Amino acid sequence: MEKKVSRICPVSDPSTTYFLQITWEKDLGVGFDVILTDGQLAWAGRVTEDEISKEAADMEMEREKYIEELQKVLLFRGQTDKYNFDISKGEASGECLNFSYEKNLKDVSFRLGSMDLQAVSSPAETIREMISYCLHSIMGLQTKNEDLRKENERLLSDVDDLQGQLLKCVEAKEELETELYKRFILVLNEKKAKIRSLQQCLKEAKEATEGPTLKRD
Amino acid sequence: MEKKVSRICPVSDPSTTYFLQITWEKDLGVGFDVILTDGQLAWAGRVTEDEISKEAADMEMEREKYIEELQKVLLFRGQTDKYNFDISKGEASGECLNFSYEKNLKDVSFRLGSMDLQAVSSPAETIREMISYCLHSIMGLQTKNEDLRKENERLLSDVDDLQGQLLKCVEAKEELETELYKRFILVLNEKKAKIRSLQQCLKEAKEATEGPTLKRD
Amino acid sequence: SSETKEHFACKYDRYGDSYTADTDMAQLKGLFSRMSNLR
Repeated sequence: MEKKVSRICPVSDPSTTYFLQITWEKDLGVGFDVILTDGQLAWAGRVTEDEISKEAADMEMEREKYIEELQKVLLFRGQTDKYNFDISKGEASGECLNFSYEKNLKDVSFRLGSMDLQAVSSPAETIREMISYCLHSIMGLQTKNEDLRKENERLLSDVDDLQGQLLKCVEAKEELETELYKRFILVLNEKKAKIRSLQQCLKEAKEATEGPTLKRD
Repeated sequence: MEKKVSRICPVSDPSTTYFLQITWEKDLGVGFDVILTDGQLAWAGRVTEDEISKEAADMEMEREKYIEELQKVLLFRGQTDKYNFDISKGEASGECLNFSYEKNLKDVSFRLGSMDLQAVSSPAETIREMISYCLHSIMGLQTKNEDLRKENERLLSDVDDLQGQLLKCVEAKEELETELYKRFILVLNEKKAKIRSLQQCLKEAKEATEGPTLKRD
Repeated sequence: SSETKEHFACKYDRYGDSYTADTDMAQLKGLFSRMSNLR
């Protein structure tokens, strides 16, 4: 079960603060429960799947599109300035309250939905549950934060390690090249020395051969 | 200004839930405000710096140590099972309420502090502020979460990049080594061929020289 | 013996590489690895 608690200020009385709690199963489109409280009293109601379909049909809006709009306005997944809420109390007793929500377009706004909420018998219990839910969310987020922070630290150290290894690898590659060339030069120069000495021997051998022949000539 | 909201169940009536809000400036030791609410009514009070010093002295506990204990019990920074809370209502009117907190040791618990709280005139306002603070904390943590998650993603891609670069570097090193050896072998074998041919020439030259001499001999 | 030394000195350079026999990857690697760290 999913829950979302938000702070709203009704357009008809922006100075007052209400807290809106939406509870739903996986898909908002199969219906959702609404709780509204001003910190003292609380009202509750439910929007059923059929009412959602009827509302979408009345607005000649595709059902999926309409549910998307509901998610934006009620779960605050859209731009908050594009949506308004309004609350009007039925009788003075405050037993019943009408809650409506609308979308602002440029110069016009159209109602996305409205519903009558009934006062709950024990508002204190409802408020306690709402605050407990908030504290539970805070704990969950703090734990998630801590996990992410630790994961970050681990990744940072991985990045450090890899940068170190990469540096070492680059150095090792340069060193390998230098070392191989050094060895190759030594071995090659041995051959060159050998060639020089053989050429010298050959030269002398030729002189030795040509020498007597020259004399005889 | 720092704030902490927690859910507590008084030992004398574990089935009831209260919410404890502690507000303090940087250092808890310079005093703190307490608000307690059951979701309907609310009580408030303050513990001053002097009262903290007096309490520590009465317990013959070093002030710093005492403040540490206060942080653990009131800000839930310790093990929650080591601390208890208790609430007792003064008159029936609920105007005044005594709030106490104690530390459990093995088979004994000692009181860390107690204070009288006065009922607030507008509990709804206090409760609204508490819920608003919780929602504000949730938003802050969600933002922090999002930042950490993005940072995580960035670091993960850095790790991927570095692993790719390291792999490339290792391959480049192996390739370099193979290439250099191939070239070295070509050049070296050229020289060896030269040496073989020089040795062959020298051998023939010597035979040519020794040939006639041999005949003459 | 000095003869043996003489014999090998004709055929191999001071690092043990033959003057005349062609070398290959394995031999050259072995040769280089036997050449102590030249630093």
